[in-house]
Amino acid sequence: PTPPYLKWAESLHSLLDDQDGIQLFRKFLKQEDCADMLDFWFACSGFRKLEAHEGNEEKKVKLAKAIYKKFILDNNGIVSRQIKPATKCFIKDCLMRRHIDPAMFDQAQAEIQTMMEENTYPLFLKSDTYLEYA
Amino acid sequence: IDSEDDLLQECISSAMPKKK
Repeated sequence: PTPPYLKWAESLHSLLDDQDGIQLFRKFLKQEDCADMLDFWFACSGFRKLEAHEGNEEKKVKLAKAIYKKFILDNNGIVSRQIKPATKCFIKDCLMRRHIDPAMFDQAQAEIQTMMEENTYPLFLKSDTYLEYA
Repeated sequence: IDSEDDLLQECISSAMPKKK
């Protein structure tokens, strides 16, 4: 069978589909001061998965605000700097109108994902962190 | 503030793959 660390090199998704892979990638991102990108990516996935049963509406609003506050509001944050102004406006607008949609962070997540795919993920595969592990 | 952080952590964990 293919060892997990070889699978991680196939695609970002195979890496993010494995707990050990996530842990190692996070360690690398932390050294590069951009672990927030990974947290944001998972927060967006978790938000989308929140089910719409009763009593959840308040939780959704609270969570959407928490995600916005932690990752997007501060323009100097690593996540905020990678997200397009129009995307940020869209999210802010959803929050202000309390129009909480499961897909409201999808575009922002896609932008961060592209950034990881084109930048941090290839760097990770070449990093000492990964090579030593492998 | 704590509960906001907890909520965020819970959300992040919920999206992670389960241990195989």
